[in-house]
Amino acid sequence: MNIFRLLGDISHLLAIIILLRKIWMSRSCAGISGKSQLLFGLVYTTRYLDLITSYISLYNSVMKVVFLAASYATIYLMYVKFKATYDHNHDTFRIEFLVVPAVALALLINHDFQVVEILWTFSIYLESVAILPQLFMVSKTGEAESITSHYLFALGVYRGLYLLNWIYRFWAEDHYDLIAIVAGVVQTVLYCDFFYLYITKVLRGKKLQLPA
Amino acid sequence: AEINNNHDEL
Repeated sequence: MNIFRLLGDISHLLAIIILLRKIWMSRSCAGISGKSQLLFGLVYTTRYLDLITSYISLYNSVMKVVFLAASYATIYLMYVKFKATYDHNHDTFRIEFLVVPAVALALLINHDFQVVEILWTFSIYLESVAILPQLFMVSKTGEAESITSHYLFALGVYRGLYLLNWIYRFWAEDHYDLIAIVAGVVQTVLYCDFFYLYITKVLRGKKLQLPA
Repeated sequence: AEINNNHDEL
């Protein structure tokens, strides 16, 4: 464990809690992409299957349970409890265009052709594009509530910190995982224009408005 | 550097 990965995990946890709290407190999921949340649920489910089989550390196991539980809770709130507030009209990204290529790529490029490893690889590829429906929805609605932009910022920063973690681990532990690194770079790059808008607008108290 | 297979990251 290193400070970059710890801060990354905390930022990730913060993002998930910000979102869950926003939906729960406002009793509404307006402006949130249910499709992205479904993809994140799929990412955690396929990645954390080893929760039962391999024990890494208490921290690792506890965080996996928390991420899975928060993800399922968010999906439940969006698609069941507060279904009436779900914005179907703006959440129209075709997620099959993300899932199918991730499956294909996981079968082609992986470290080991075993079920758990293929699923882990699939989850890494899918996570790198899972936020696209949400970013697409923000661009369609042309704006995002500030709490939603805080959620996106924390989520984007988490994988950015993981990039620093991988640099550190390559240098300090002579250890690297190219699949995770390439996917992590793609994932972080997708947030760049959002980061620019967040820093130039939201941090100055303005609403996140995309140029129409 | 060896490739990471035991995925110890979240």
